[in-house]
Amino acid sequence: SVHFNDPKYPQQWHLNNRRSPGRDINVTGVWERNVTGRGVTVVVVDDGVEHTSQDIAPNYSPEGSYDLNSNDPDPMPHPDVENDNHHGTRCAGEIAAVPNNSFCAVGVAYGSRIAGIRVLDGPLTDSMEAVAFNKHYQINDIYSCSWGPDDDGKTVDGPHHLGKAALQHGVMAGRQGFGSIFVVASGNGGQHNDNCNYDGYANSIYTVTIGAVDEEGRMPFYAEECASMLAVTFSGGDKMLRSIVTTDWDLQKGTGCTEGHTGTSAAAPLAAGMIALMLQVRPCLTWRDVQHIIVFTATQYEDRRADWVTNEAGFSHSHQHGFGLLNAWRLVNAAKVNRHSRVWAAYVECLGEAAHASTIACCPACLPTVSRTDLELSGLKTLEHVAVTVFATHPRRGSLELKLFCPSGMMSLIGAPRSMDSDPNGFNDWTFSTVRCWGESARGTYRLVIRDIGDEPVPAGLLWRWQLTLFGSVWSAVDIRDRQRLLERAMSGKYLQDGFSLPCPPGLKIPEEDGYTITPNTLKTLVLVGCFTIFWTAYYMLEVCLSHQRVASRAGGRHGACPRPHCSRKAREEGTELESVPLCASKDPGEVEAEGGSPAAPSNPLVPDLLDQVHWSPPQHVKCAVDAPPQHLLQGKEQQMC
Amino acid sequence: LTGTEGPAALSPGGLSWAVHLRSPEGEGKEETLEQQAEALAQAAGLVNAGRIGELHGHYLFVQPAGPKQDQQGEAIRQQAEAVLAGHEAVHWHSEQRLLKRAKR
Repeated sequence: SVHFNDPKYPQQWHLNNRRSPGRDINVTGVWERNVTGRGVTVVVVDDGVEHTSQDIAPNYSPEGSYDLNSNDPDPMPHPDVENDNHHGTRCAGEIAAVPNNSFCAVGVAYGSRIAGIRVLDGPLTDSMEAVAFNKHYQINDIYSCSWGPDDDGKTVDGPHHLGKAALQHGVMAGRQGFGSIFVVASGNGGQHNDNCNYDGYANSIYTVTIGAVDEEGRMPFYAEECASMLAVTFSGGDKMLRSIVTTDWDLQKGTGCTEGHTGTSAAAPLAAGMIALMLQVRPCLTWRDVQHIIVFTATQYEDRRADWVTNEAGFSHSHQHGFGLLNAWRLVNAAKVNRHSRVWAAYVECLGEAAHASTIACCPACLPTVSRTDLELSGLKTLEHVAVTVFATHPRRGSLELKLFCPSGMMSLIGAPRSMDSDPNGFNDWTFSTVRCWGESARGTYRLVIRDIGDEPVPAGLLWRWQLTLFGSVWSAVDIRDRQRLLERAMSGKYLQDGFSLPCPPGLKIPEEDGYTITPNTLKTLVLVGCFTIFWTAYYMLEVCLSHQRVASRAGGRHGACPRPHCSRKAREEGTELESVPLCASKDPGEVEAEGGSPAAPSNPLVPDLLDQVHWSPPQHVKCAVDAPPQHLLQGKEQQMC
Repeated sequence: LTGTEGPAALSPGGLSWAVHLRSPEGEGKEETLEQQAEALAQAAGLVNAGRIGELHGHYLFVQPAGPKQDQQGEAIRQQAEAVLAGHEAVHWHSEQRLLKRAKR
């Protein structure tokens, strides 16, 4: 029953696939129930957002926006020589393009507000990333990041110290304490044999790592695999397959609409839009609730190449597709009934010291056992993210393969070999992570197996230290199964239809640093205006004083220091009278002209009239009285006159 | 940055450091931190560009604007590193380097 007059909507197969039914994000039923992301703000952290676009403007949130490249509040993209700064606008259109405006297309969460943080169009530092991740974090609910370190198959990089701190701070203090939701694209390095576990944003436990599948549900040529991937959604594939239709900028070669948006860049905003739909029906979902619901509702589908494995908790995961395809209907219905009661727990097992550095080839397995007693202090029972931090040296980093086995035997390829990575420095405390053991018991023996698959005759790798960190909840395996059943029961949609709602705590009041900054140009303008005002005031005062002096000298000093200006015929002739009247007199200039026909000040009837009124109330025609505070008028005669 | 100028505007292509100051005890902590940051930046020959976003106690110090030569830059770096490394209020500091990030 959903119809829009946007000309490209019929081509937005990812929203409603008529050619291959089912191969879309299943969102129309959610829209039919008025779930469109209303009340939620999504911010695109990218190269800017053309917020004047017809498809963006009505939903644009200037309050959530900022330009960190130019340091002003307007994230409008700047045209560049490569015609390349359309990226953020395209992502924004996928999320919140306005429907029924007869223009281009429709966003997944078309009722949400969309903000932009321009940060990718200039030099970028750790501190700038940190600012971006927390910018307006009480306004922006979801941060959509379709970018990351180079996907060249040889880079190992991610958020640095400040970026990590900002991500952590965002999930703790952002969104009134429910936690900012960070959605990141998993990477386009498939052709370079890259793996998203070498991308620190994808590895981070604070992010939702989203991969791409094409219209046929397969991993596209550009996509990367990794153990830290949470889920996938649709994007473009090879040339024979359709890409994502979305809003585009209209600068340079842009037409305002494109049919060619693709890559994992195009997948992450769709996920961000679906999360916005979840937050509309349940605004108090925490950042961990969102991750849990994705794990519980993502759907595994038939794809033999995906190598699906079902873990001990019953969740299927693939290094290619994470826990499966995101489904808007399932996400929203699960969000509606979700109760967040899980305490987050972490347990750190430190292993190995420099003194015990071992040759990787000689020590393929390290076996820490985590007992119930070990976990008692933290309360951790079931796993979410498992992180392994490694300090290892090797003359050719790409020759190393790292596998982590959870106590259940679930294997995660946390460090895939990369043929192009010839870095001679190894891993300097790099943290790999996996989500493949989600919901499994934390107790038992973990195995880290490192293999040197290189051709070098003498294996030269050394493992200096490694650390296992378990993140999870106090839920037991039974709790997990109960939750699975509860969420599955909600999939009929009955809770969406019944006006059912669980209570939501109000959240914390967390003050935000005043983000408004005065740009140099604004500052210069203000200074100029200020100078002009001061100059004009001085001129005006001088003019008044001079005219007063002239009047005083003519009147022979009979009225002291403040003669009435309208007494001066000369002043009237010079045109200064009108300006000086409101300051000292109580009459409208027009009235003065009409009533004060005589230039002789002493006999002017206005002065005694006004001064004699003890209980004075401002008459309509008295301009001075209207402008001035009443008490001023009740002061002494001298003050009344001047 | 919460200051009036971003890092690029204050010191285009210049050196900059992120500094994490130890939180002082008692009331008026934020003011004390601000004052401490100002004094420290001055001692290091740098300009305090303000707090880094929402990160409490984190400040960005930048090279003062103006014409520079490579040798001057190195001298500024050495002075800044020496001051920041030796100051007891500095919990952590790091010179800011350009990151390479790609749209996907």
